[in-house]
Amino acid sequence: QVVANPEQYIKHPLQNRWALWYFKNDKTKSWTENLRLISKFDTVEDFWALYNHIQQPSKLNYGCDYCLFKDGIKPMWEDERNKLGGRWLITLNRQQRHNDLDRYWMETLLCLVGESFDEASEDVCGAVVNVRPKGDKLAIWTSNCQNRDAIMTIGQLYKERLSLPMKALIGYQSHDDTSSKSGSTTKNMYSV
Amino acid sequence: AKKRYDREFLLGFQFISASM
Repeated sequence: QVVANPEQYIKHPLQNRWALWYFKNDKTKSWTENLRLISKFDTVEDFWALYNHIQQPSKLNYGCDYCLFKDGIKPMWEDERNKLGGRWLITLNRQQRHNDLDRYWMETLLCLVGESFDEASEDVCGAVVNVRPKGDKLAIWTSNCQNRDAIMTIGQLYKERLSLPMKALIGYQSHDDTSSKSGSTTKNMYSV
Repeated sequence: AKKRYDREFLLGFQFISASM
C-alpha cells in the first residue's frame, strides 16, 4: 500500500500503552532513584521509534536493567498489580550475551506489544532484562501466581518464541518466594 | 476487538517508523 499523504498516515494502535524503564546501578543513590522512566508508547510505529533509538541490552553496563511494563504498573514487586504475581525466568550463560541476549529481548518485546499470549496476555504485567556479570536474566512478569492456566500458556508460547530446546526447562517463581528467599535459589511454582 | 499483531507484521514496521 502506498501512503499518498504522510500526514494522513494513521499509526497502528497497540492494545495497551507501555512504559519503558531503565535501571542504572549507582550505589550512591537509592533503588528508586536509579529507576528511570524512559518513555511511553501505544502504537507499533512509536514502539520501533523507541526501540531503534536505544542501546541493545548487550551494550549496557553490568547492573543495568530495562523494564517494559503496562502503563500504570511500576516495575517492582510492591506494585498492587505485581504483588500477587511472579515471573517466568530465563537465565543466560555468559556466552549467550553475545549470541542470544538482544534477540531474546526483542522477541520478548514483540510478544508483549503484539499481545501474543491470546487471552493470557491480560495476565502479563511486563518484562525485565537484567545485565549481570554472572549471567544475564530475562523475565516476563504476570499478575497472579495462582492463575495456572494463563501462566502455563504464557510459558509455553514464550519458550516457543525464543526457540528454546524442548529439553531446556524454564521456571516460574512467585515474587513472594523471590523476595523472601534466604539462599541463592528460589523454588519454581511451575515449569515448562 | 483485541489489537493483536503477529511477529512478522510488527517486524515489517521496524524501519518504516524510523523515517516518519
